[in-house]
Amino acid sequence: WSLPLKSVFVTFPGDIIKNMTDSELAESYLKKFGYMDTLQRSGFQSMVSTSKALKRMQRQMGLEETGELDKSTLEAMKHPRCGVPDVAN
Amino acid sequence: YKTFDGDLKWDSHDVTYRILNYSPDIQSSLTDDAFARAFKVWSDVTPLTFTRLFDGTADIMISFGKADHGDPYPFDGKDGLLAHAYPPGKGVQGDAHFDDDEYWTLGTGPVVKTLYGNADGAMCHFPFTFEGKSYSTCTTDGRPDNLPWCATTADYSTDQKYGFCPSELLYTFGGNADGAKCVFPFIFLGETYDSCTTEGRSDGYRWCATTDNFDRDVKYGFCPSRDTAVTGGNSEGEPCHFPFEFLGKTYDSCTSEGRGDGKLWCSTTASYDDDKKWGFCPDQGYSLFLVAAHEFGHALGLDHSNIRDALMYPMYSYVEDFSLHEDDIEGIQYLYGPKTGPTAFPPQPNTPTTVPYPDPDNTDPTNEPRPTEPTTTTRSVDPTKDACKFTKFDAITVIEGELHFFKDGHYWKTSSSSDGGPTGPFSISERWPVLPAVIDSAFEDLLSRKLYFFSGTRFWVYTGQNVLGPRSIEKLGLPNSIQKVEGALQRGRGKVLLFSGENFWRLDVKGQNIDRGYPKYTDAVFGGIPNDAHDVFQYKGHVYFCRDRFYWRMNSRRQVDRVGYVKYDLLKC
Repeated sequence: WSLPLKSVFVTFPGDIIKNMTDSELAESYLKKFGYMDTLQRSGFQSMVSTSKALKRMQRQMGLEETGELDKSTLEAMKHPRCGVPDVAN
Repeated sequence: YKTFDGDLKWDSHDVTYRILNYSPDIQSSLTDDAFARAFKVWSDVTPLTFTRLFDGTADIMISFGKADHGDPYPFDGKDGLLAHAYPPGKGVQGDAHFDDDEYWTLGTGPVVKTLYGNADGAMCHFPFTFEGKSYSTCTTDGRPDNLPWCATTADYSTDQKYGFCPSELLYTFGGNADGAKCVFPFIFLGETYDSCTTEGRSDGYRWCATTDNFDRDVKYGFCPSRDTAVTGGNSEGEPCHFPFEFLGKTYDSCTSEGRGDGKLWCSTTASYDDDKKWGFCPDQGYSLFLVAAHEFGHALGLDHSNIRDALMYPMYSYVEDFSLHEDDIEGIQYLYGPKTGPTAFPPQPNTPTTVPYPDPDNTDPTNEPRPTEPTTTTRSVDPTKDACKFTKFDAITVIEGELHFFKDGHYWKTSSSSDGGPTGPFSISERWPVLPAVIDSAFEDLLSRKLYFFSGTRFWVYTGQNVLGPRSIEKLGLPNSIQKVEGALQRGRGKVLLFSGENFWRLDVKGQNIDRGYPKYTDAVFGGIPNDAHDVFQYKGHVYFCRDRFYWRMNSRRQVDRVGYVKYDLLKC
């Protein structure tokens, strides 16, 4: 009995633009909190695997270790948190 | 739990902290309290003690900042990163930074401590009713002077209890105007401003002049945010303007329209379409206490935990009845050990005299039985005593320009002219043979050069090697209810203040009697010092009140201008 408003998205001046894609958000999160770099540091020559980094993050956060960017993992990445990296680099 | 590589930790249990600035979101007294409680979370389960310094460099320097705030780890606007801290060490290590683009509260919405009014600083009660209308924020209704106020009970009409809310019309904080309120309009770089502004600043903090001309007087302060103020956006601190127009539609409350993240915002002018002025609406905010307790865990050496309910878990979640998780306790005790001292042991009836001294720590000699109350019995001399190991002295005073520290039959001296450590121990009985081992206080009468020593209810007067006493302190006009004189403070010509408990008396040295109008309450005259100081003396133009390891220094204007360690600043260990 009421149609949902057709939302229009506005860019607000002074807003720190955060509308990244999910994968951009995930990559920036994994790097910022040390999950991605660590693997490189351990000397593995193989290509850094986002999936492994995701598993490490999921383990730290007590999430199911799927290695996938699933819904709960994405939500965790959007949750307010402390700025100290989870993996010291 | 996890610790940082190399188990970084503070090597001393006496950790100091200093609050460098404040957020406009929450009153500074509430911020002080939140930080003190956050430190107490950790001191309750370890031997750690936290002392606040008001100047100089502390172990943990605490500050608020936005986006790029000077270290390599910028914050990111509202939400996202809330704060960060560095593991123990020098320089920036050990410091804690809080993102001031966040809305800082105690986790359940605006926290407003009232000023003035008749509610003695009580908190606002939201909602409250006033003349039949319900208010969930401060209001200026009913006031011709436009000052925001609130009721501190649910119903103003029946209880009549109220107070004023933070506003730039009442006070400012920081700056150089000692908290004076804003003056509107004021002139800045030739322009006239009739409200707070961020002009001239790159950090986005709102400020105002506290005279009508900043260009001439250069007097300013930061504006506290009102509880209705928006955060973030481009109008931080301004209140929402209702109704406002957005994309041709009128809104008379906050909305998430136009945003993909669902966050509530409002315009701070009548038309967002015309002015493009906006900010996020006040929400529950983040608990400064909880976030601070987490960051202080880092500053003490704890890394992130993967236990979801632990305080050191990296994601924020609000907890009403906070208590430290077992994982956090194990982690911090791995670094510093459990808490020792009376609070760690259940009280024992008929406690033997060897009960630990009220505030023992690892510098206290443990082989001596200690009485539960100081007494004036004599003790055997032990030349190996190191003054830097003591946490408390029987008496500290200045004799012939040198600081003297008395303890258990010995005394040490530090020279005011050199920075070397203490010399001694010297034997009290060798220099003043008739004196007992425990001296509660002493002073040198500057006119006659006589030395007065107090122990328990007796006193002695030395003139060179001649001595008069012991005599009862009642002879000086002190009441017989006094157990001991804890401090003596020379005041001008021939007057000395004698401190005991929460009172002090003024002795006329020449007349050997107490002036009329005494005793007075110590904290009524010397505000801001502990009322159970056990040493009081004058040194280099400052008055020192000592308690435990610490001193509170008071300048000639009777302001506490420094708190520090007896051991480092006076004894120069």
